[in-house]
Amino acid sequence: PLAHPEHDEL
Amino acid sequence: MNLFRLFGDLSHLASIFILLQKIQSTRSCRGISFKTQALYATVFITRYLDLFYEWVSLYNFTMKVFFIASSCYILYLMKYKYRPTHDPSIDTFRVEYLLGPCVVLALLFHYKFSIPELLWSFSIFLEAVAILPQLFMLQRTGEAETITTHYLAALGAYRALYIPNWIYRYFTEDMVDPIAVTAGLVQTALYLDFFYVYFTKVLQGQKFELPA
Repeated sequence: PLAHPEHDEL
Repeated sequence: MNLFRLFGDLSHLASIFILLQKIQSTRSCRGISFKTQALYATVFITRYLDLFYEWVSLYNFTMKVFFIASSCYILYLMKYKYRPTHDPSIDTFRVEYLLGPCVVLALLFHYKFSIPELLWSFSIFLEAVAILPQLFMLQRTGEAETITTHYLAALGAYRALYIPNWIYRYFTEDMVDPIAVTAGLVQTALYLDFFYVYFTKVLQGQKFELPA
């Protein structure tokens, strides 16, 4: 889960 | 999406409407730091460039467009329409002390060495400290209009609500974004002093005044 989280938050 | 994040985003939206309401109703941007507002516009533009090539959801898209547009509109109001009501002599925080370290931090901490990812990291770090010129101004003048404090409270609430959102996502989606979480914790911590005065004074019906 630490690898490149998606930027889906504002 | 979870309720913490939804209410956080709604609180962020509310903060912008409160700020617009403050400027329009008093016909003045007195007490608002132009530097902080310019930093927020920078944050949104550098972070939401993915608007043009990445589709997340209609919600995500609409919010991004709104945040970029409203932050630019606020800059326009402060710089042109209500320019005479802005006093640069009390908005003296040196933003280069924020921008420089944020560039360095973005070069050190990022998920991928690419322009959009570096800008994303930069915007996350910059957002964490963008409120400092505003808080510095508040500290200098020692008081604030009540509506300005509601603006800051809504902005602080947005950040605070993202913390339970991350905890929730950790347990339900096994998702952690260490850069966003670290910067977010710092950002929320910057509001603690303000929140203390807001809860003990403004919400008790008193004026926001800092002890001399």
